[in-house]
Amino acid sequence: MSMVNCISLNSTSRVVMASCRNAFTMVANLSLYAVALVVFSTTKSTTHSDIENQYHWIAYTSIFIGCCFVGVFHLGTKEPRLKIRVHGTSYARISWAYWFKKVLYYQVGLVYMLTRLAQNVSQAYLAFYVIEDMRMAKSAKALVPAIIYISSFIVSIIMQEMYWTGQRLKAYYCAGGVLWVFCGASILFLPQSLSAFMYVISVFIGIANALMTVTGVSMQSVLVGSDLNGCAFVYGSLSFLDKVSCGLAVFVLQSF
Amino acid sequence: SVTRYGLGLLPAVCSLAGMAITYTMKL
Repeated sequence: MSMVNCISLNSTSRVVMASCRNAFTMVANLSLYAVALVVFSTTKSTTHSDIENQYHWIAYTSIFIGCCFVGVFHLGTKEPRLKIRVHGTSYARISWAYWFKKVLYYQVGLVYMLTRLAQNVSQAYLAFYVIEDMRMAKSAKALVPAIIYISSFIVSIIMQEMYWTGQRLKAYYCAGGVLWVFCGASILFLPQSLSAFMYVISVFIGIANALMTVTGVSMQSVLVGSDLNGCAFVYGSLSFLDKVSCGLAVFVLQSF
Repeated sequence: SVTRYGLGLLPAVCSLAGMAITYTMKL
């Protein structure tokens, strides 16, 4: 994520790369479904240990594919420092304190944290909701997240074709936020008899997730600007904040 | 139930808070 800023200083290009990254995150999520489908269709499960083995195979295969792509990334990515020299940016080290003095750092940090919180916590509870609350078919446990990923992928692709400014980032973030508010309210009051409506809601959840995530990550790019030597700290610290907050939110919810 | 709060209420509140902060930002 922080390397995106080293590749280009252009704000539109940075948003395009953030949306491209989001689209491929969805591809990665969907590929796990393909792996699971292959494993479940090629192996038989009659006992508890057979099912355990199937899940072991899904885990090993996905880890192996992930490692292959890490290898491709490390071997195939050119050193971004070469491009920084073209832009004429200095190598002067930026202190951590520099970011703490910026109001925008706290604003972007909170926005990113809240966005990831909405996305991650909702994903964590999705399976329980469709099975335990809505009493939907077991296939819904896989189908609903898949619909979310597909709609999120499509929106991420569309977002690559647009021209981006700061105001547009704010507007599209708010559009995603409004969608999530309506989706959240629908989920909160959805009766069991209308459980099929969850498939429609999941389309809008996917759209809202893509809008908020891409613009939220792009706001970090705006914060970094041309201070490229500090971008790893910005992305690292905000991602840390997001992970801690998600853990705390699930802990608090589970305590009920 | 807790799943409804986790999937419905929390994301909605987070989105509202996010939008409010975005409004104060100077991008």
